[in-house]
Amino acid sequence: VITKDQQAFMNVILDAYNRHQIPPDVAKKLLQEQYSAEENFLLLTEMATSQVQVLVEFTKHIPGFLSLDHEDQIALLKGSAVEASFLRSAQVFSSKMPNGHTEVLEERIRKSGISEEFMTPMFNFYKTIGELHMVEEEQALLTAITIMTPDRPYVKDQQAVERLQEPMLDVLRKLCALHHPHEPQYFARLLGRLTELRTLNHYHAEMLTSWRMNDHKFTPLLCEIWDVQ
Amino acid sequence: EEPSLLKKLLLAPANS
Repeated sequence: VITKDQQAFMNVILDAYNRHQIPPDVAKKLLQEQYSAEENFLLLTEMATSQVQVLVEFTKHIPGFLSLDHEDQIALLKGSAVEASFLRSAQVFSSKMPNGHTEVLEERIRKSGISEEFMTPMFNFYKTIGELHMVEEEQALLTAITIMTPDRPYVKDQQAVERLQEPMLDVLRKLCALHHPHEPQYFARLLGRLTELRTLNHYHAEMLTSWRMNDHKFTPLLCEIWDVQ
Repeated sequence: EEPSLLKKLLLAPANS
């Protein structure tokens, strides 16, 4: 049974998750006509930048985050930005979009200079997220849990992060039992996605190196969060 | 040292 405190705790995270989304006028550009690889790459870079801004605003509302050491806050954001962004875009990608939009988006991503060896695991991840049919609370909590992962590089006080992540895992476990009573493994399946995200994170780092080789330009915020000079 | 954009975003008041 979810206690009243846990319900309130979850509502804070869910409310922040819903309030901080990529602005519609930015997201709308994904459906614009131009299709050249350069335009697609620029568009995806703009989306990624907006996604990072949204992520930071969401993270600031995760209970306890702003009480952490400042450097650890930066380390958590840098360490989780790629994974949390993929988790959010997977949720957007698999959500009910007007017909045809998913195909347009997929086509745009396929034609933006991203290597095939990266796109396959990325679209597989989008598919597995879609198949899970997570409810909104589960999506919000899983995103917060991804960000509040103690063993990110340069995090000094891992116990403090763990103490903040624990209650989120407890509530998520109860939610899974509540919303998926016939699937006792559902909670484990959600956590399995976090492992898949780490693999995506690894691919992304490799892709970044290849992009830097042929001199792709990123926005200052992306350079900072991806540690690209 | 170039001011960190991330720090600026983090220090900006969380819009309620």
